Amino acid sequence: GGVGMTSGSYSPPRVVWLQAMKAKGLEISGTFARRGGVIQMDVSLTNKAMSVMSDFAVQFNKNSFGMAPAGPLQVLTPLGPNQTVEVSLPLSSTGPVMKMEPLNNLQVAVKNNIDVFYFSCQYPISLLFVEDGKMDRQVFLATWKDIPSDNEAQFQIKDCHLNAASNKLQGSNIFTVAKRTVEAQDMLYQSIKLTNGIWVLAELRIQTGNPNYTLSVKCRAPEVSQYVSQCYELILKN
Amino acid sequence: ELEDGLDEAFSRLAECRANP
Repeated sequence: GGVGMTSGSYSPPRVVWLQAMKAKGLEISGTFARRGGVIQMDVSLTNKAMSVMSDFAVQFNKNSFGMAPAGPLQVLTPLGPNQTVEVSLPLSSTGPVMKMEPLNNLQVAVKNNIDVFYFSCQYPISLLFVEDGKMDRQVFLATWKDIPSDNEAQFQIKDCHLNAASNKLQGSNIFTVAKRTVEAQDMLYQSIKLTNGIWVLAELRIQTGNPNYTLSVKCRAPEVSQYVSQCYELILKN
Repeated sequence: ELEDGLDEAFSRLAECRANP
């Protein structure tokens, strides 16, 4: 896979979302990014048909975190055969909400002068990690204690070879609230806040000389925990 | 004093989690 890391938040590798053969010659590929607190869908539209394409527009179905286009799909000139245009579509997270399976699924409709086409894609929920997600230390301790252990999920993150995990995670708005070293284990206590106000608390355990990290996640909405652990994996390995 | 208390509480949490 591509290395989607610039300075800042993790961005996944670009993938083809809609194949030309299924969309009368329109190929759509793309990725997502969070830049300066704004979620963006970076889309490439390629015309693989023999006629010009125009009148592009986009709509999302309701989704788990209320992601919705915050503006029009700006394709300013008609797209000739074999041409590609790159568009950055800003997204808001205040649209209509409906729980999807998987939770991070997005159903998209794109229209042009020829027809309407549909595709699904998945986004890393780290797109939804906000910049003010560092929890107050006292609140962290109280919340950690308050969330029942039934709501705790544990994950192994294998083959990590990093010496600045904390900095790397902070680039994607995973904040270290406290760090302690106990018997050659670094215990990092971390907080994340999602755009919908859900807080996620985590303990990342890094043993000296052991490339396998242990991540424990506590959240009042435990269904998000596995998606958070996927983000740790992607961020730490990219 | 509060800060000292919080430092101490995190140390206890880490100890307790590392050696349950």
